[in-house]
Amino acid sequence: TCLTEEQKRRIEENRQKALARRAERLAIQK
Amino acid sequence: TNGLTPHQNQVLFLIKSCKGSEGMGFEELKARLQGMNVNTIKQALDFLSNEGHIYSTVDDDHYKSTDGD
Repeated sequence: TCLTEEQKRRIEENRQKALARRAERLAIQK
Repeated sequence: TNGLTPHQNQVLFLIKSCKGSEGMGFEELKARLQGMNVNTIKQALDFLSNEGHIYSTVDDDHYKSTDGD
């Protein structure tokens, strides 16, 4: 599939937000 | 265990198995999880998203996993 630059930017932004949420949840569990 | 319910694990496993850059669409998930209630799938997606296991890609109906990519 061929993604536009805007789609790639959106995907990367969402990935970073999800990684931050994951790290936050793991920190709470400890 | 990883703290997820069997349903949540099933959904996450499928999303992880999809390697395309757009991730897996809701319709495909539904088709592959025949027998699982649509609301159960949506609840699992919400939970996994809140926990940072998955994120939406090109639109709010496509998901990828944060693990191993």
